[in-house]
Amino acid sequence: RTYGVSFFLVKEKMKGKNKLVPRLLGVTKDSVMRVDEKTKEVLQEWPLTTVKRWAASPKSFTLDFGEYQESYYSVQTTEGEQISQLIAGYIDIILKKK
Amino acid sequence: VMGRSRESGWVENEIY
Repeated sequence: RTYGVSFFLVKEKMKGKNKLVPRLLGVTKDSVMRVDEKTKEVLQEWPLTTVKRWAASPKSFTLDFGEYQESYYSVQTTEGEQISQLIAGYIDIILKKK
Repeated sequence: VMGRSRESGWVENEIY
């Protein structure tokens, strides 16, 4: 299930806690996924069509799912711009196929 | 990035 996935090691903030958890953020040609860093189990997968918008900063990366999910998904990473460009590239490919 | 607007850091997804 992880064939063709680009992985980024990021840190997730646990809800209600001040603890950061290592996590793998996977990007494929048509989805973004949360993957367990140790077991490589896919915890959650979002098709790119459910991502309303995203934002990269030097220290973070955030996904906004609009109507599909109430809260943002935000992680700490210094690779936000790379994740952003990879997603943008895959979306460009999807758009060109139409 | 082609065909995409950047406003306050957010990139809008055209296939959403």
